[in-house]
Amino acid sequence: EDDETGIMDGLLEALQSGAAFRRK
Amino acid sequence: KSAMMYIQELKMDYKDTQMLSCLESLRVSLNNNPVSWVQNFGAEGLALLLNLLRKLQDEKEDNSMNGVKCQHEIIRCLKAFMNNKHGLKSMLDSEEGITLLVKAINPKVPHMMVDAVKLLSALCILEHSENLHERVLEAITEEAEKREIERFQPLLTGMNVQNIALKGGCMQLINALISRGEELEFRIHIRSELLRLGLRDLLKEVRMIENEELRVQLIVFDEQAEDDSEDL
Repeated sequence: EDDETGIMDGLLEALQSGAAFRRK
Repeated sequence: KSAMMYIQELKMDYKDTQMLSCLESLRVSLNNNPVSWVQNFGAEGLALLLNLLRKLQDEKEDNSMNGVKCQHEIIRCLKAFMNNKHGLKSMLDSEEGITLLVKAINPKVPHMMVDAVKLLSALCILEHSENLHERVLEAITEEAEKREIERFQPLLTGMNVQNIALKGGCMQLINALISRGEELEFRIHIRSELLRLGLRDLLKEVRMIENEELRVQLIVFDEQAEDDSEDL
């Protein structure tokens, strides 16, 4: 799990698609 | 090249052109090597990158073209470095990391500013024990105080630049800062501050632009404002 990469890519994608802002 | 070789190179007093090619090559290595390589580059490598970025930013107006390119390349390296847990942790542990990213919010260099605002937006929405959006907002506020300007002025100037990606990036950061606020009052305060400073007029123009990325951000902005207004 510590070798996980692509964290920033995932966050940037979620921001761009708007998914990051969906209310929980 | 090994991570240690890059660390040695970053310590050299390279001229801009040499430094730029070193940074470009470092970015490719950070992007394409396994996490263990990035770990070897580690906090020492990060500190060297941040030192170099600070030096270049402090050179102010007499920045050569390559100096600006080096700054942008460092921001790209930081993105690659933060793409895994270890790098991200080192960046958040560093005292200056967020501050220097905030300093890179420079509307005179739109391509670099897009990357800087997007990375800051990503940090705002990151699940973390500390409220990172508060840390980002604090850094934005402190930088503006030093420069004696309104804290959101650089973002609004960025919205006014004829660069659609930059407009989208600025809206992302605005949405990220507002959406992470737990208190209704906080969210309304930030939104009103932005609208009062000129976002209201800028949005009229931005709404006319046909662009999917921008459209998504405008919908988020409007929906959050509506929800908050209902809650109020």
